Amino acid sequence: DPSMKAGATSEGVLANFFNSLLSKKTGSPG
Amino acid sequence: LCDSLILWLQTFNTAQSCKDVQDLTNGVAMAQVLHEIDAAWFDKPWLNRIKEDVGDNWRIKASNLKKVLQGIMDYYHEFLGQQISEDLLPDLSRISEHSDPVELGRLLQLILGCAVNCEKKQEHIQVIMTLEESVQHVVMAAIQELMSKEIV
Repeated sequence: DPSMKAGATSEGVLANFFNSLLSKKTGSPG
Repeated sequence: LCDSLILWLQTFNTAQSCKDVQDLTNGVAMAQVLHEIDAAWFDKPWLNRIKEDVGDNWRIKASNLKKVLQGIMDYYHEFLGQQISEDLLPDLSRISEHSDPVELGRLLQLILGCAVNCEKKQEHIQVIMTLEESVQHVVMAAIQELMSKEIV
């Protein structure tokens, strides 16, 4: 189902982004 | 941006209500959120300088917003080692006099930047990940914009 695939992709994008933020050193610029 | 970041602000435990744009224009709720984000930096003496009994006095609103923005700029400069790009800076007079949601959104975006870079960032990021997906997308875009315009 394309809509389910799109939803899963969107969740994946969000999870990847926020997890990458978590691994960034505290106080350091991007 | 403003609506989504107001929803994010509501996840904080502030004495002042963060229901809508009007609630935020006096600067009190935002100052309380900053205190929750980093109480060592935005400490009690700093928070006590924000006047709570504002009513409709736009001058006091403007003064509070100026203190909030100055506090944020100092945090970016001293703790994050960054200068905030000019095009990310909000027009505070439009917030205090006209309750402009666009300019308020810019100020909230800078507060978001403090939250996702502070010592307790893990806690704040995990809270963001519990928000509705559409809100998370807006928050992600806001953070990406901050990162793309960083001046070290």
